[in-house]
Amino acid sequence: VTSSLKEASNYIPAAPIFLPEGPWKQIPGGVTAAEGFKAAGIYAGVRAKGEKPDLALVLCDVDAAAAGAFTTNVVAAAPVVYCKKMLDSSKTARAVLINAGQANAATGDAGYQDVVDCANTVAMLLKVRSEEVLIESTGVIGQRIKKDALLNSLPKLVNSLSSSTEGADCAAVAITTTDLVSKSVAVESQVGGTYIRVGGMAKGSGMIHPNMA
Amino acid sequence: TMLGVVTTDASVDSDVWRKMVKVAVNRSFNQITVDGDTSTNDTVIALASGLSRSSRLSSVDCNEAKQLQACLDAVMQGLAKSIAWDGEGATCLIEVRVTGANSEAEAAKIARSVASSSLVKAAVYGRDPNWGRIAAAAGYAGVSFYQNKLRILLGDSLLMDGGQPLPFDRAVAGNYLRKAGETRGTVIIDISVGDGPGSGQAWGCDLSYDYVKINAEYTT
Repeated sequence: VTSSLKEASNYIPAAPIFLPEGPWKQIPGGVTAAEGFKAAGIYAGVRAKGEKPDLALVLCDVDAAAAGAFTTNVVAAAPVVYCKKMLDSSKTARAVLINAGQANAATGDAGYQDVVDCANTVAMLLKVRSEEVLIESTGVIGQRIKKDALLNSLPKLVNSLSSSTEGADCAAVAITTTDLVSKSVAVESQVGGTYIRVGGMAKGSGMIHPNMA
Repeated sequence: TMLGVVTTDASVDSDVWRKMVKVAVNRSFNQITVDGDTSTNDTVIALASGLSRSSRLSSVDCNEAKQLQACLDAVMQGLAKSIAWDGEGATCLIEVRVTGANSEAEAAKIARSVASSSLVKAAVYGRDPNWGRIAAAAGYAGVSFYQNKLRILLGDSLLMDGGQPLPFDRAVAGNYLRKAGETRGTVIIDISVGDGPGSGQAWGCDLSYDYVKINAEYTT
């Protein structure tokens, strides 16, 4: 994981995070700061150019209450259609797989089957139900994901999962496309007298005017 | 495209969590803009493990839920602002704050209208304190307000009050924009549209020549 992080940080630095002021404290960790989460990011050969990490996985040790917000663009990518369907039928999820390179949008039935194949393989490797694996994709529109490269890399990705800050940072780099910086943040605060943590990662630089629901 | 994954160890019912995530997304990711193009892939997935041993939240109205909502808002806003800051070709982040609207939704709509205006974004890149473009973008947001209550501040420079343009030090206001651009800093535009309780924010970035260059070369 450490060597992966060195590799990842060679590609892009971390973004400055503009947290609003409030009764919370910024802490290291991103998506792995909260109890029960692991993450990984590796180079899987999915990108068209370069060797920046391009495949990320976030795993929860238990069934997690799951919520999603998705583009309201009528031309929605296959992973968007898939995730909406899964969250309509299940209130929980265990994992999120994210690839950078191809958006898998406007790819028709074949693109949707690619998403199903990816979710099934991740579920098999993690020994969870397929419905509990969610998928996000980003990259060039109109291109299907490089599925063979992606599927072949999944065992390494699963073996790289870590609850460390490094795992979160590698994942945050692996989901970037034209981003100049990776985006990752976590906070700790009290809810009803108990310390809780909230963390996250994001990507985005262009084609940005979200209208999610 | 913007993607996000948010995690927490707070213990919360699924239905409550979904309502909280919707509110936080509307206050953060849905309030950013770089180029006005809505992606086919925009997605935020939020997972709550419940492993913190906090008491389980089963209502959005209790104090504990409000505390968690505030944390969720903060994390998503932090990430959303980083996306706007990293907008293709951008030299600075633009933060638009609107107060005095009739509701949070109306204020947010005005803020996003200003943040997404190509003319406002180009003026910021040109280091031009162009209050007219800001006023116009607020005016076409689709929210009714009295023009004679419009007030516009650019950083510390008051450019318009009571709907009237004011004399201001153009060099000071221009330098404010220039410094933000040179340091990858933040330009703050404060707008008041009346006496209502609604306030909201939106975030964008300036529009540079590089935006066209990047997207002329990134093929579909």
